Amino acid sequence: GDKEKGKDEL
Amino acid sequence: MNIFRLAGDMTHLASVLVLLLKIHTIKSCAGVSLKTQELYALVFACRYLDIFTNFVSLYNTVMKLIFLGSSFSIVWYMRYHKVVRRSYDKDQDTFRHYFLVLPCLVLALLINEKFTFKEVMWTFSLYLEAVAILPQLVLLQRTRNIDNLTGQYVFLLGAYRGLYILNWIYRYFTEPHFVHWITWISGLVQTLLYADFFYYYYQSWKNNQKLHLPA
Repeated sequence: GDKEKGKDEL
Repeated sequence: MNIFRLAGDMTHLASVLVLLLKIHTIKSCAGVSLKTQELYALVFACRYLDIFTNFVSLYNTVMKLIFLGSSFSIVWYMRYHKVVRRSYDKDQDTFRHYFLVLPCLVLALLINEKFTFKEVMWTFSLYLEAVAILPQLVLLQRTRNIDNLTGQYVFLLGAYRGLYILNWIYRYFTEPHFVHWITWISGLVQTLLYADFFYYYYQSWKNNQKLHLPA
């Protein structure tokens, strides 16, 4: 979902 | 991936390489805070719990491995290497870990997006990363005389944070629903902690002088 999208950052 | 994010990751990588270079080639860790390095190792260990279960890209996995490997090897060098550990300013590096770790853990348990183990650990790593530089800044303030590599290390870390903020602004306007308050606020706090250091770094660069911090 959208909440998980930032998880592609380090 | 946008240019700000890539540039941010590259300055982050460069900061770690500068530090490893200093430790590995000069065999000295003078002016480097072991407390900060241990906190970073903890930050990466908690944040990358999903490294083998959540595949994003080869780039992400490789970078995660580099950050985990480099942070733990820096800690190892400073604690156990027979030459390097002698240059560690133990008496000056007195910041207590738990002053930072405990409040961050409590905050992560209270303020998170989802109350699961992985999510709380991830949130804890964001809060802890925001303040992990504090022992290093205190040590710089105490020793005052900062060698070029240590100055560049802190400068590159600060640049990485600044670039990540530009990356979030870019993503906010280009990706629908890109809203991450926890990441943004802790990232902003982290960047602000570097403001004072940046001011003196800029002054010394402008006047072409060695970096000195005021007492």
